[in-house]
Amino acid sequence: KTKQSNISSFFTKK
Amino acid sequence: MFEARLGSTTLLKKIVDALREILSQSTLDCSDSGIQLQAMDNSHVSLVSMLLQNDCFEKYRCDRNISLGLDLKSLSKVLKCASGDDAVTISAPDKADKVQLSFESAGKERTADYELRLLNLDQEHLGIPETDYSCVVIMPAIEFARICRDMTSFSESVVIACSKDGIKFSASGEMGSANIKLSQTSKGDVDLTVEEPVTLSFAGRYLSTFTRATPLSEKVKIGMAADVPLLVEYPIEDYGYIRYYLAPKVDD
Repeated sequence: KTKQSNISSFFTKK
Repeated sequence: MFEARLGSTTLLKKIVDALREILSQSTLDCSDSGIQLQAMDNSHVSLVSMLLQNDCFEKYRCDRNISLGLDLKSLSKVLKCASGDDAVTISAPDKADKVQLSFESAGKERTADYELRLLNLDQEHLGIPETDYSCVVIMPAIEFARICRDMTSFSESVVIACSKDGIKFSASGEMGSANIKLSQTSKGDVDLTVEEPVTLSFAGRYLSTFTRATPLSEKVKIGMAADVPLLVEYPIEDYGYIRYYLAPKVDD
């Protein structure tokens, strides 16, 4: 079973 | 004052078509060096990053940095009013609440001006780190679009496995399964650079949305590395790019 990850968790907030 | 003139409206139409399914509204960040856009889709699963360098334009002037918040559906409606071979000038004064689009026919006998209300969008900008992708694949953009379309009729998830042997797309659902493998050819239409094999799972719906950019470029570049978002990059002639990043599906 897989779940969709969130893109912002991979990139740093500016 | 901001003013940017493109020799052909077709390029702008293709760019807006590549963006508007994934983003309903977005901000164009204009500076002396060109126009940039960065935005996440509403579900925060993917991110789009676009660059158009100033040398893309026949004329480009940007006295101070300006952000143009646009409704892409409205922009698309305005672009429908123009012929592909019209020249288009986008302009806005420094503290604008509207942007002007002026179209001039190839023979200069017809001009048409449209104003679009600007939106004040509060957009979060993310820092995208330089990534050393373990697998980089360059393939015909039409082939990638076809594969994404074929995969999504089988399953919501698409598994992409890349190794030195080739890139394999797989989807498995209630009706059955689909597997498509592309190998590097001597013709050079599929080019693989693989440091380490990578297998990741993605939402096919988003992959299909990215292929709206297909008319922009003959080739698409795909970058993959373990546990990082997929990169799908379409060059915009020699002047820029649209890059889509898609967060992988992870084990629950």
